[in-house]
Amino acid sequence: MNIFRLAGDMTHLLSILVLLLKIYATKSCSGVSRKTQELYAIVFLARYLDLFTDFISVYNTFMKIVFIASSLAIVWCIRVHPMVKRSYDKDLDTFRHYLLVAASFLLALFLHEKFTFLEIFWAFSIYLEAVAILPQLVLLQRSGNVDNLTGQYVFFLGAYRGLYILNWIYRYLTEPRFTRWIACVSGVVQTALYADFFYYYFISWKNNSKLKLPA
Amino acid sequence: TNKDDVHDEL
Repeated sequence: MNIFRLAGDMTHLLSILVLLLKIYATKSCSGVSRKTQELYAIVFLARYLDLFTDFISVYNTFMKIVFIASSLAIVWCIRVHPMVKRSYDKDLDTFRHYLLVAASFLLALFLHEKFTFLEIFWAFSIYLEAVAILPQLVLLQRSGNVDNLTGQYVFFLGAYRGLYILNWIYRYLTEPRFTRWIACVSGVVQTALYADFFYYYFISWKNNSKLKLPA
Repeated sequence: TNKDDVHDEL
């Protein structure tokens, strides 16, 4: 565990807390893509199947359970909670996310570390996580205006990915045998998807104005 | 855990 990895995990946790806070405080999920949240729930459920087979550390197990529970809680809020559900605009959230699931699974069947159940689901979760933010980014671009908390949620999520890249560079330099191409290449693709968002986020921050994405 | 393992990451 290095400082980049820890900072990455913490910003990831922070992004989820910001999202839960937004939903809890405003009793609304406007601007939040249910499809992205469902994809994250699938990502965590598929990746942390090893909860039952491998023990790495208390920290690792605890965080896995937090990520699974929080992602399911968010999906539950948007789908079931009567007030939150009402604020969900499904006409804006039209990304065909099942295509991402199908493509990621197909890719995992061909590109994986080992042909085992756990490894295929691990690779699937890595590929799906790389593209899971797409419905959210498309929704934000469509609606144009981004409220503060939703903007911060995406910002922290992007920061988490950036820090994980620094973590891999650090590990590559300090651990001679660190070469895990599936995670690293997917991670770079995932981070690149945030580039556009970050550009507008920093412009609005610099000008001290509301975050607006061009249509 | 293996030094070259990313499975310890979240």
